[in-house]
Amino acid sequence: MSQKGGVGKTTTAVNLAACFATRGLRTLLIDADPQGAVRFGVGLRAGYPTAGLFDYLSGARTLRDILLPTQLPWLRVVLVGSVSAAADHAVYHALVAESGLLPELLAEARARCDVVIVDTPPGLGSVVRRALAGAQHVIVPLQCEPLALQTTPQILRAIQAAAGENPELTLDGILLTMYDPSSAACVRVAEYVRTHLSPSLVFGTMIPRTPASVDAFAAGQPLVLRAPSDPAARAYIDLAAQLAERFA
Amino acid sequence: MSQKGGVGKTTTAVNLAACFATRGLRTLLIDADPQGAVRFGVGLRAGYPTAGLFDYLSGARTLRDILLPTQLPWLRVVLVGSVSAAADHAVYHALVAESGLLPELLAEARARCDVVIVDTPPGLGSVVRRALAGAQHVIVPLQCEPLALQTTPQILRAIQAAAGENPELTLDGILLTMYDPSSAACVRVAEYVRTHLSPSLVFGTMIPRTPASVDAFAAGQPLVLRAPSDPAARAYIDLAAQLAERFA
Ligand SMILES: Nc1ncnc2c1ncn2[C@@H]1O[C@H](COP(=O)(O)OP(=O)(O)OP(=O)(O)O)[C@@H](O)[C@H]1O
Ligand SMILES: Nc1ncnc2c1ncn2[C@@H]1O[C@H](COP(=O)(O)OP(=O)(O)OP(=O)(O)O)[C@@H](O)[C@H]1O
Ligand SMILES: [Mg+2]
Ligand SMILES: [Mg+2]
Repeated sequence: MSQKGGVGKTTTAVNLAACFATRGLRTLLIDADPQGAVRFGVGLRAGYPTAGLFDYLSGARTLRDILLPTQLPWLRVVLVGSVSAAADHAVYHALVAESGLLPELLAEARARCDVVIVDTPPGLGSVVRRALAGAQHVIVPLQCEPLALQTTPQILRAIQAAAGENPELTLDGILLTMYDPSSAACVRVAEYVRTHLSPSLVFGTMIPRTPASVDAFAAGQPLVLRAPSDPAARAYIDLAAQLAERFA
Repeated sequence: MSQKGGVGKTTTAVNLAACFATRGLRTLLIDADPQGAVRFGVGLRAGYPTAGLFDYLSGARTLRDILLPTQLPWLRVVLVGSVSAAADHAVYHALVAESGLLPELLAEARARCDVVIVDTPPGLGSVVRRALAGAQHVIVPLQCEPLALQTTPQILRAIQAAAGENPELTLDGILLTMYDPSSAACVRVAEYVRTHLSPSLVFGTMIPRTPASVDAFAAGQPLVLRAPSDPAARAYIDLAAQLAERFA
């Protein structure tokens, strides 16, 4: 999760989920962002039921109704639901804020799966707060650009505040994304993060900026399945291996 | 504005504001995004009062308190205020939703200035709804990447719904941003937009992806002032000229 937009939250969620499922872990990927971008990342476009998280939280659907299979045997997905076709997301945000159902859903999902991954919207609103209340791990993608670095303290404060109420919550780390060694500003940001933050807070693995990462959404397939030898795919596969070891 | 994160909303707001001010128009730039990124774009970092929009909406400050001068004589800025230091933005979103003050502030500001520009957060929450209720013009930055294109219908639906309640509101156009001719996916997105949307809906001017655009935030100065001959700066200057003519 991150308060900054466009830093690779959805890309990271989709690819880690695909990696865990490929390793044989029963994985559930939940799209909690009313934009509903996960659908495009895993290729559940036309023809799939559109009911999802919003419809479960509003009582119109059960968990069983909204669990969707994907091309990977061990990966199931919960889309955000009919809210992504609405012109206004305020009802969704209020529903998440008022009902304690999101943390409950996460607890129920954790009982049935090995790993549950939640893609959150940008910002520090009710969805992020509720997701932090029900989570055990959190990863903060940090795009290697000056503005993303300047606003990072905000998400770290939010995680710290949430950890006060949810003792199970740990920050697994900051993940540097869209690393481009040809950009001086990008290299400076990565160096700054490495020298100013404790190594235990920043993953050694960096996700490079690659054209294949961008194409994956057009193709509707996780990058790690579509182009496993792409440098960004290899970095996600490597990260998933580290995390699987930590969680085991 | 745009529901998608990281597409160039703040970059566009900061640079158009700087262009209008340079052309001698009395310009006010309001940061309505609780992330508070405008502050980094115009270089109002340390030492400036942090009170802003949030403090005005909560009644703690008057409009005069929160109007800040910048290095440009005709550009004044309203920062988002003390919420950007908070761990949770839900109070801010509720304040904007419940109080009709944001549209009122825009009306009051329009009476004192030639141009008022509002930078909005990603998503379709209460801030976007209230800003649309008080606006006359809206520009939608569209990052030239497949995922940004796939979620664009959402913001167009929101603008259409808002125009039903605010007859003054017009969509000035979709602005293609971070255009990179070396990326095949990017070129495809730009071509798709040009062939599938009416030319009156898409600006002829495209903003290219340039390293100077990224650096500008580190330097705390609008790109058009820091590197006016940069291709992205020239595109913003060109766009501002077109808009100034339309508004006149
Ligand atoms: N490693 C990468 N290399 C190149 N492009 C990338 C990479 N990771 C993500 N992208 C692209 O950057 C854009 C933003 O990524 P993504 O949508 O995953 O970010 P996000 O943080 O989920 O955005 P939002 O704030 O809108 O939810 C997308 O167009 C995606 O294709
Ligand atoms: N033309 C450009 N070329 C290269 N980089 C750009 C360009 N425009 C913006 N950027 C960079 O892309 C990132 C996202 O831009 P920006 O923050 O303006 O988007 P935004 O839509 O306001 O994001 P958010 O959704 O978080 O508010 C920033 O790091 C910025 O420096
Ligand atoms: Mg996303
Ligand atoms: Mg912004």
